Amino acid sequence: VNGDLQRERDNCTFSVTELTNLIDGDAQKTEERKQREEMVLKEGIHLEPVPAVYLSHKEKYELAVKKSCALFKMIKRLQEEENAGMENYMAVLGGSLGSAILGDGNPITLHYVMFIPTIMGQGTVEQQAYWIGRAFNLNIIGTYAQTELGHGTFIRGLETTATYDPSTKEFVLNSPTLTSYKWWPGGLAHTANYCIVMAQLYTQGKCHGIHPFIVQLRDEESHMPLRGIKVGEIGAKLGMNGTNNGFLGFENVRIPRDHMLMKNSKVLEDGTYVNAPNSKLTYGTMMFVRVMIVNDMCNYIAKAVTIATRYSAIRRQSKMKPDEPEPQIIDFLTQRHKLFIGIASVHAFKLSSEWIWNMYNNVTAELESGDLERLPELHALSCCLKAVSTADAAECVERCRLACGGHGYMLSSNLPLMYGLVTAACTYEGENTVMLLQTARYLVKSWHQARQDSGTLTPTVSYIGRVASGRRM
Amino acid sequence: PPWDNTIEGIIEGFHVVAAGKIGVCVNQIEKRQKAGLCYEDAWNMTSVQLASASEAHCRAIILATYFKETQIRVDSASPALKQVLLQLVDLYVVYWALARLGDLLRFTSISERDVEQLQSWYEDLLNKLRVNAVGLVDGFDIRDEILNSALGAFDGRAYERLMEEAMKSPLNAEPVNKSFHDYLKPLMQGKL
Repeated sequence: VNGDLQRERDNCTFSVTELTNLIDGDAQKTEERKQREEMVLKEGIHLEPVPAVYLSHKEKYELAVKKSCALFKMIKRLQEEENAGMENYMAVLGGSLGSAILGDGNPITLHYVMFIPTIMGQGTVEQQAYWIGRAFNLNIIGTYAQTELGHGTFIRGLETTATYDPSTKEFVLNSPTLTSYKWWPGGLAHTANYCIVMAQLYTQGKCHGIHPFIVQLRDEESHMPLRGIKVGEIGAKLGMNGTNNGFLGFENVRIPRDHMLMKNSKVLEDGTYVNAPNSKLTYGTMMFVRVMIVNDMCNYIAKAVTIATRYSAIRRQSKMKPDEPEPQIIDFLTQRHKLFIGIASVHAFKLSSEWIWNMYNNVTAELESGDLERLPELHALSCCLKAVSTADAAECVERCRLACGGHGYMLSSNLPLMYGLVTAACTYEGENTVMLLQTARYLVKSWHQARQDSGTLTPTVSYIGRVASGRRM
Repeated sequence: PPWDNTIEGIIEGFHVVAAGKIGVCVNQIEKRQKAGLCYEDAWNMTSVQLASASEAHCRAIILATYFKETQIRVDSASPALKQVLLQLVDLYVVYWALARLGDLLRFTSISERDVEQLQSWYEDLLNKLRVNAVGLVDGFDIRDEILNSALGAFDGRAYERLMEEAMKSPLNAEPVNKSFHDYLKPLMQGKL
């Protein structure tokens, strides 16, 4: 071990193991995490004879598929041997471990992070019984298509249509314009053979807004796109080039009535539309993903600040005093100013994500009992927390990269690749500015409520009522 | 209310800022509506401030949550670790106070002297945390294979690893690349 770095470790005033246990939750969880990491890494899936950075775009995808399949084969074994639950998928797939194995994106992630959770959250019991088994066994590979070439965060603007035909008891899917083509979903281009498509539902001549439909994209044997399905890859991106992001257009594609996920809203055989108890219910999947995103940001900041801090302990540059050797660059206050906020941010976001996750579970429990009181508050909170955590993470990772100077500019530092992964999070699952403005709607409503003194404010905005709003007012 | 230059005081200050910003936005929207704009246009004209008010709201929540949850978290920690984790909370709160000074000056009664104190406090924290910086990142316990970085490996052999990674470049597989014969040599011999 580098002498400078070892000296840092010798001088540390607290037990690092105690801190690790605290971050994981306790010693037991640390042990479980280490075992999981050891089990996954000893498979050697992450090893690359030639670094992926030197491969072509096409080769990168082929490598990503190869690694993903090896990873899921291992997860399936995990499931059989230890009867692993969803959390194991998340632990292996999400966060550091997943991105370590699949570096620049995984073409099957959405199968576990969006396709399965959406069916669980919005499918009827019968639909779950039919689809979940096949999905967990990887007999089918799914993805989730909502965003279109012309429409993203503004979901109500989506143009893809699903029109109910009572004579055949089918939905007919169409992409009326080029801007209505689905654009972005991971795994959509060449990997998935099924897809959950968010489309405007039309029945009995009336539009009932956005609803989820399961559509088969490719033949299960030949993997050829089915008739009326126009699908392909969207091309090279700033990062995540292993994710196989695709586009998808429909031309009179017919699907059976029971391919609309009907846990909330329904279309009866004669075409009658039965409304969902609350349109907010469909936010479930999106909120779950946003809470996951905050957690992921912790992992990325932790990795970047670990790299930059260790590097700052071994890198010596520029004499501080003429008669002394070049100091470690961590001795410069400006270097600490760049790094230490990143270390603190990991803890701040980790505790915040755990706190909002507990709140999400409490609110979801209330949802089941029909109490929607705190849903708007949770929605507003998940929006701004997603925006702030991703923006801070992108800034932290970039600051860590700059703190490592030219060596931070090397792809072998892993900081540029990490920046590509983190900065994407500022846009997907709700573009940050739109997220902040959605939260602002709730804050303005709360302000009016406080001013009219009509009813108690929910806990996270109660300060509005409590605080004399500063000198300006 | 008088400014309280403590962690709790700063967090309260962020709540005042958030409430103040929201209040200003509401006033701006109402003023624009009185001037004849419809609500949607008034909202759009105020949206830069609205986004900023949301960020202030979220910042106040993160600061409060981080401070509160750490108080709970360190209950079971050893005194040495407790001290470092509380220093990190202080650093985070004071960092953001300095980063959002404009808002604090606008909506609270923070003074120049308070600001000087905050700046010194921050720099002292950068000093105190120096000895534990590597320990704090080692505490994340991220394996080299997951870090996947020539600069950040546990053994600190950054220079050796940078060179090892460089040698993996396909260009280093041969000392003379074929483009020399196709282009460079003819160029240098005036035959291109």
